[in-house]
Amino acid sequence: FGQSAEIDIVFDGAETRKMVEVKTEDGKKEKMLLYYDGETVKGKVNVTLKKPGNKLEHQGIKIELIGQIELFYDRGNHHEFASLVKELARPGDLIQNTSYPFEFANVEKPFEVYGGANVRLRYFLRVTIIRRLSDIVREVDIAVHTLCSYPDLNNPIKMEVGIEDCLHIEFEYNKSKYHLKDVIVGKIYFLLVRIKIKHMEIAIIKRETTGSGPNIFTENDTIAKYEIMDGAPVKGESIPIRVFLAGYDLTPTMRDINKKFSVKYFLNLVLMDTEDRRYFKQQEITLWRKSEK
Amino acid sequence: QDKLLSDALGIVRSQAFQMKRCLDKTRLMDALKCASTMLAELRTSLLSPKSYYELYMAITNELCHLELYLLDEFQKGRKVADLYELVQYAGNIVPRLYLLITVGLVYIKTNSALKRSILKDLVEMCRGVQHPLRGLFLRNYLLQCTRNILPDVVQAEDENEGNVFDAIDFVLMNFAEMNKLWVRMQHQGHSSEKSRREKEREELKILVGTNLVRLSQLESATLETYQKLILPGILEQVVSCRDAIAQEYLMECIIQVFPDEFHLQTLDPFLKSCAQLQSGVNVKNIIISLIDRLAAYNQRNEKAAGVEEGASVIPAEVQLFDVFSVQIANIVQTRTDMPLEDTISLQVALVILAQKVYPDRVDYVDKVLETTTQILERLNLNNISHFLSVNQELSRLLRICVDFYNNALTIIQLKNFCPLLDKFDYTSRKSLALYIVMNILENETFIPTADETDSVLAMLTPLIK
Amino acid sequence: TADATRRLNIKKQTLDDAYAVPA
Repeated sequence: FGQSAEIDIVFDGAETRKMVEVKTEDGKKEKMLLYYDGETVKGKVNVTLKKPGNKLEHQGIKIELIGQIELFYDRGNHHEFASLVKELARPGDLIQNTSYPFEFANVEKPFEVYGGANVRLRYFLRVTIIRRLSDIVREVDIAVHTLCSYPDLNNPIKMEVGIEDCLHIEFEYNKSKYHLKDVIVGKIYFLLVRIKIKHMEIAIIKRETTGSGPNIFTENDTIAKYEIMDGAPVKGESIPIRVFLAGYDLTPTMRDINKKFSVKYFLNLVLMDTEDRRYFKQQEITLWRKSEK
Repeated sequence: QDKLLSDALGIVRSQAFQMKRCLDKTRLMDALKCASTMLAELRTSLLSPKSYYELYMAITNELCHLELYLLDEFQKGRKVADLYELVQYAGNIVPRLYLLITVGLVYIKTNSALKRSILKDLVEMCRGVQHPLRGLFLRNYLLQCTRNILPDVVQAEDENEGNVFDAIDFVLMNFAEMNKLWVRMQHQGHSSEKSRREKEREELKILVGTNLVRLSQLESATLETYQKLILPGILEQVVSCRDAIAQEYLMECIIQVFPDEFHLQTLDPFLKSCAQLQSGVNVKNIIISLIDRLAAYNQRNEKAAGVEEGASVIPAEVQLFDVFSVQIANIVQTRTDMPLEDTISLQVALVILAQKVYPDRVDYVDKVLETTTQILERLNLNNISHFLSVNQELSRLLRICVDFYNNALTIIQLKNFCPLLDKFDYTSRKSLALYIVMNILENETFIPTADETDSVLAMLTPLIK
Repeated sequence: TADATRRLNIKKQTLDDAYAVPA
C-alpha cells in the first residue's frame, strides 16, 4: 500500500518519572510511567515516515488523553470518564519525519488505574493520523495512582463474635484504614473455646464488583493467607496478629468508581477445627495509598 | 515413625544443602525460602516427641549456618534492611517464628540497643503456637538461642539493652507458656493413652526445666531478686498448674538449680507451696531432697569454714529446724491424704536434719519424737504391727537416734523416745531393744547411776520380761 | 524495627484459665 508512518510518544521527564507495573488484560504486568491527579502530561509525538521521500496525505493529526473503564462482560463499549483532545496538525501532507509537542495541563485523573478480573481502568494517550482509508493510531498507557492524606478518622476495629456454646472470640485490629505499606497489628482474644481448633489464619480478600442492577459480577480473590495460630488455645488466651502489607499485591480500596465498579478488601479470620470445618469472620478494611515521600 | 522421620530428615538435608548453596551465592531471599521449607517439616503432627526432637535438632543445627552467615554479613556492614520484617512474610507460623528468632538473635548480637524490644517481641509472638509439642520446641529454641545474650546487669546504660529484670520477665514468661503447654499435653487425646502421654511428658520435662536453669544463670539476680521475683514467679505457676507431674518435677528442679544460700532464705514460701501441691505429688521426696541438700551444704561449709565440729554454718537467723518442723507439721496437717509412712519419713528427714546441722541439739530430736508420738496418738495407733510398712519407717526413726548418738545415756534423755517405743507391738519392741543393747555393747557404754540403768532397762523390757 | 515489633496490649490470662482443662 502507500506510505505509512510510525508514531512514538515521548513523555517529558520520562527518565526521572517513576514507573510502576500495571496488570494488563492478559494478566501480564506492563511497566508504565506514573502520573498523579492534577499533574500535567506533556511530551512530543514523533511521526516517522516508513518510506522517506514519499509524502503522507492525512486529514489531520490529533492526540487524546483518555481515561476509560472497560467492563469485560460487555466488551463493546468503554466508559470514558476523561477525554481530552489536542490537534497537532491540520489536514495536509507529511513529507518528512516530524515531531509535535503536546501538553495536557493539570489533567484531572480522578481514579487510579486498575487491572481486575472483570474490569479495567486505564489512562492512555492516543495519537491518530486521520486518513481517508485507514487512520494510523498509536496508544500508550500511563499509570495513575490516587494518593490519600492520612485519614482523619481511623478507629481500631474491635468486635466480639461467636457461635453459641462453641466458640466465642473478640478480635481487634489496630486500625480500620491501612495504607499499602502498613502493618496490621491485632489480636484474637478467646472468651470461650469448645471446639477442637487445629489452626487459625487470616486471609486478605479482594472483592471486585462490577456492573449494576441485575448483572452484578463479584469476583473474590484471596491475596494472602497468613497463619496466626497453630494448635488450640484455651479460654483467656490472646493470640497476636501482625501482618505486613507491603509484600502483597494490593490496590487502594475503590468505591463505586464512576458507578461502574468497586474494589474492596476484607480481613477474613478463619479457624479450622480438627475435622477441617471452617469458622470464619469477615471484616472490611479500607486500603489507601500513601505518598512515598 | 522411623519412616516418617527419615523422610523428613531427607527433606531437611536437601533443603539445607540448597540453603547453603544460596548463601554461598549471597542469594539470601532464596536461602530464606529454603530455610522456610526446611522448617515447615516442624509443622508435622505425625511424629512422636522423640522423633520430633531428632528432627528439631537436625533443623536447628542447619539454622546455625544461616545465623552465622547473617552475623557475618551484618558485622561486615551488609545489614539486610527490614530482615526482621521480611521473615514475617512466611505464611506458616512455625517456620516464620523459627526464622524470626534466628534473625532477631542476629539483630540483637549486632545491635544491643534492640535487645529489650526484640526479646519481648519474640517471647510474645511465640504465643501463636498453641500446639503443645510444637510450642514447647519453638520456645526451647528461643531459650537456646538467647542462652548467652540475656541482659544480665542490674542497671543498663541504655535501657533499650535491657537489664536483668527484663531477662527475668522474659524467662518467666517463656516458662509460664511452656509449662502451660506441657500441662495441656496431659489433657490431649484419649484417656486410654494416659500412660503413653505421661511417658511422653516425662521425655519433654527438661525443655520446661531449662527455663529455671536460665534463671539460675543470671549472675545479677541477687538473693532479694530471687525472693521477690524469681521464686514467686515460678511457684505461682507450679502451684496453679494443678498438675502432679509438673509440680513434682519443677519443685525438684528449683532445689537442684538454685543455690542453697537462696533456699535457706526462702524456706517458708517453698515449703508453704509444698503444702498446696496436688495430692498425687510425692511431697515427701521433695522435702527430703531439700533437707539433704541443706544438710550437705552445711557439712561442706563446716569443713570449708574450718568451723569446729557441731557448730553450724547456717546463719543463726535461719531457724532451719524450726522452719522445717513448723512447715512439715503444716504440710502433714493440710495434706490429709498423705500416706502415714510419708509422714513418718518426713519426721525421719527432720531428725536427720537436726543431727546433721545441729548435732548437739538433742531437744530438736526429742521434739520430732514428740510430734511423731502425737501423730500416732491422733490416729489412735497403738501396738503397731511389725508387718505394717509404717512400722519400718518408725523403727528407722528410732534406730537413727541410736546410731547417731551411739550412747544410750543420750537416748534416755530423749523424753519422747520411750513413749514412741511403746507404740510398737511386742516383736518390734523386742528387736529395737536388742538393737539398743547391741549398740551399748559395741560402744561399751558405761551407765553410771541406778536411775540411768533403770531407764535403760525400761527400754529393754521386751528382752527382760 | 519499631513497626516490625508492634503488638497490641493483651489481657493477662488468669492462672486458672491458663491451666484449665481444654473444654
